[in-house]
Order: sequence, then C-alpha cells, then structure tokens
Amino acid sequence: SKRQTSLLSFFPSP
Amino acid sequence: MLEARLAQGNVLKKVIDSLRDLVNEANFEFTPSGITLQSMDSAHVILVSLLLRADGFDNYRCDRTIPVGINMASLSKIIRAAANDDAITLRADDNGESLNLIFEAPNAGRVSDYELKLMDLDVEQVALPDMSYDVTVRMPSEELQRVCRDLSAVGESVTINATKESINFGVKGELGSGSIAIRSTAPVDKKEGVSISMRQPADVSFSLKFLTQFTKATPLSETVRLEFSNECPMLVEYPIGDMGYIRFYLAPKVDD
Repeated sequence: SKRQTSLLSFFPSP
Repeated sequence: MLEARLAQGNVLKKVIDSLRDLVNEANFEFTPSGITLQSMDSAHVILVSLLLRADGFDNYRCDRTIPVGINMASLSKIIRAAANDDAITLRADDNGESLNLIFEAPNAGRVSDYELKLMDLDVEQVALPDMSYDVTVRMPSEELQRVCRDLSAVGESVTINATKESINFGVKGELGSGSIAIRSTAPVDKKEGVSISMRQPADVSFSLKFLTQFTKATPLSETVRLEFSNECPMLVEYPIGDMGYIRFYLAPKVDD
C-alpha cells in the first residue's frame, strides 16, 4: 500500500 | 491603498472558482507588482500558488504590500454576483479591514458595489524551491480533467509515468484497474497538442482526489503543464493568459 507524504518534508519553512 | 480593475472580470471569477474547494481562508498579498496568494491545506498535502501580475490589469495601483485575509466561501458568494462580461474592480485601503468589489456591466448601465469583511490570518508560508523536474508535459487541460474523472471511478491513487511517446496514467481499485495513455503529438504550438520532454524516466503516485480538485482550474486555460520527478511533489500549472498562473503542488504517495 502507499502512504501519503507531506509537502513539509520537501518544502522548508522560511 | 489598492485599486485593481480587470475589464475581463470573468478571469477573476474563474480563479475564485478554482480555489474555493481547496482553500478555506487565505491571505492574498496585494503588492506593487501584482496580486499573489500561497495556501496549503491543513494536512500539508497540497499547496496553491497564484500570481496575477499588475500589468495584466487594465488599471492597477498599489503603493505598498497589503495582506488581505479572505474567507474564500464569502468571496465566492460575492463574486458569483458578477456577470461574466462585467468588469471587476478591487479596492482596499491600508487598514486592511475590508475589500470593496465593484462590478460594472459593459454598457455601464449597472454598477454593483460589495464590501467584504477581511480577516486577520496567521498563515503558514513555505519557501518554494526552484525545482528542476525530470519530466515536463504540456497537454490540453480538458484531457487532464477527463483522465481524473474517468480514473476516479476505479481507484483512489493514480500512477503517472512518461515515455517520449506518451504520458500514462494508471489506477487500481477493488473493481479492477484502468489506464489512459495520452500520446504526444507532432510540433506543438497548437493548443490541442501534447508535448513531453524528459531528462530521465519517473514513475510517481498521487491522490486522485486532489488532482481532480486542481482540474477545477480547467476553464482558465486550454493547456496545463505537469512537472514531476521520482518521489517529489508534482507541479500542475494553469497559465492565466499573459497575466500569471495558478500553480498546484501535490505531495506524492510513496510505498510503505
């Protein structure tokens, strides 16, 4: 099965 | 003080229509160079980035950056009152308490004036990296909408990969499976064309629910651009004429 990732693991908070 | 007038108010109506199911509340930034918005859903799976350049408006005046916190459902209710051929003017003063929306019929026989109360929002922003993707596809926006609609009937996740010849969408569900290949076409300055450029192959999976929501932007543009790489968020961009774009970023699904 597949797991939904979060954008926060790709885009840093400034 | 901000004043922005768009003779083709229809464009703003389509922008709001494509955002309203994805964004509950958001800060529009009214800046001297144009209007921008960045918004993520609460689960941080999708991000919307909007740009409307100042020079795309028929009249645009903004002295300094004003954050304008908007409840999208409220804005959507008001902007529905604008006819498709109305000109729309947005007006806000520096205190950021309200936004005036003025709709003018083309013969100037009717002028409607609405005031929308603004919100003080504390919004999470991220730095969007300048990404370089392995696969870039340009295709008719209606084809993407159709792919999403048809495959949603079969399953929840779509797997996307591309070859030089085609972009392939696949889905598996309890009832079985399905796939759609959209073939690339010869020289593509035509709007209905499909172009694929690829640095290296990528095979990625995404939630069909969110991808389908992005296709609410289909009326804004005849073409859509998809950019993706393995295990990276996908970019889905709808250009808005010459004045800007709506970009959607969608976090991938990965093997558990």
